[in-house]
Amino acid sequence: APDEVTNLPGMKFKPNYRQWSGYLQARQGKFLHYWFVTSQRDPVKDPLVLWLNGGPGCSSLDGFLSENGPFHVNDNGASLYENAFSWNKIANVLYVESPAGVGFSYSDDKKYATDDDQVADDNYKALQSFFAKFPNFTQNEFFIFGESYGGIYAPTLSLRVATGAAKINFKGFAVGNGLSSFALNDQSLIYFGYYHGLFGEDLWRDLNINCCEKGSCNFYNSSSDACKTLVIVAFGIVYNSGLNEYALYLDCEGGRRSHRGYERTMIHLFKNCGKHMHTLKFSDGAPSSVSLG
Amino acid sequence: EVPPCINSTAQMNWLNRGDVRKALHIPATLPPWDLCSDDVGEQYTTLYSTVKDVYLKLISLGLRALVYNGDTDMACNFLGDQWFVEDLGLEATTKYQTWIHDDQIAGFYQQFGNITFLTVKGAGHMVPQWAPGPAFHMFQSFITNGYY
Repeated sequence: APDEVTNLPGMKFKPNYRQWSGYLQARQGKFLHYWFVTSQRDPVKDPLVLWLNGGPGCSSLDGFLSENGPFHVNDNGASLYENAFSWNKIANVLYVESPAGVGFSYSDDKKYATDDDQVADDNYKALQSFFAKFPNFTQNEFFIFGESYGGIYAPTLSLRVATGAAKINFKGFAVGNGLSSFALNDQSLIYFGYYHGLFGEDLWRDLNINCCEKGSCNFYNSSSDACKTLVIVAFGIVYNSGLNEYALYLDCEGGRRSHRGYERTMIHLFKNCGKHMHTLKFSDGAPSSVSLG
Repeated sequence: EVPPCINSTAQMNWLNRGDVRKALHIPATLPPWDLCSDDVGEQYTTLYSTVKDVYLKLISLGLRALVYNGDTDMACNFLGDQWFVEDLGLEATTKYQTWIHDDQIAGFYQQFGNITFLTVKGAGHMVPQWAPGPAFHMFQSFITNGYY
């Protein structure tokens, strides 16, 4: 098979599974890089799992090389070590870098503007391209996993697989720390932040005074400017004060660098106050205009 | 550059070695690998402010679903996804209860027919990275439709 990976620099162990790395055809001129590892148990009988990281714009090779893949990269950036809890111990796992423009995926015309539905369509085409390369796997039970913004990628692709013409033995989907609703993600973060001790009484009282009425609070799209400003202060504490927003009780690796791609992700996550995110990014704390009383 | 607090230097250095790219059949003409793409993120259009209707269609087609959250993550916190699953309006078929891994409480879960909401205690955004054992257990239970 042209895409089979037969040796990898830095691999000092002999894998007991096969692996392929190459390109799947999405829309005309769009090519998604895939990396496929067979199950270490029974590739014929074990399920096939598609893994998608989110972003939007981040690579599923993070899932492979840092999360659930069969091997990870040592800190020296040169040698590999085996992952004892690899998900390909019991499943065939396919990692796809999506959409085009992410990681090693590309578009002939170098045009990378896209949207949720187009990504789902491209992922569906890429999946059919995968099954054309590996027809034996059409019988295996099939699952789709998405993480983070993959909380939108996974269900939208799942709907195409479940209702599309392609014969795929689709059984279900899973979402890890997914974005499923902007409103609920915003609303819940304020409670999460306060009850994890990030805000203190002044800000919590001001949030309640300005965002709540008759016992119901709206931290997502309040019409009150005071409420919006206080919510932005709260988000600033979560995302701009030096905490590790991915894991509250872990240090922030590599200091407080910020990736514009990441910040845009936050803007996607917090659509309504996203335009202020840039201001927050360059300020150390609450914008000067806000008095916390 | 990488997202804040995430150090992907090692993968980046390995993936951008010429012999690794050759072994992975990556065209030499492509730019270096990065964890996230500005090109894509900058021009991306979000169409779904919620995927509630998509979930309801998928559940009605008899598919199985798992919504899991590392409970120390703040980018997509567990409470928001718990409220999302509860807001689907499906009847709960189990109580909200603990699940055990290696004789320790690994988190909590509740099932609503074919959809399960599950937390992984102490894990962040990338659950398999920060709780590999419980994540594997959860994965195995889901794909075999077994007990958590």
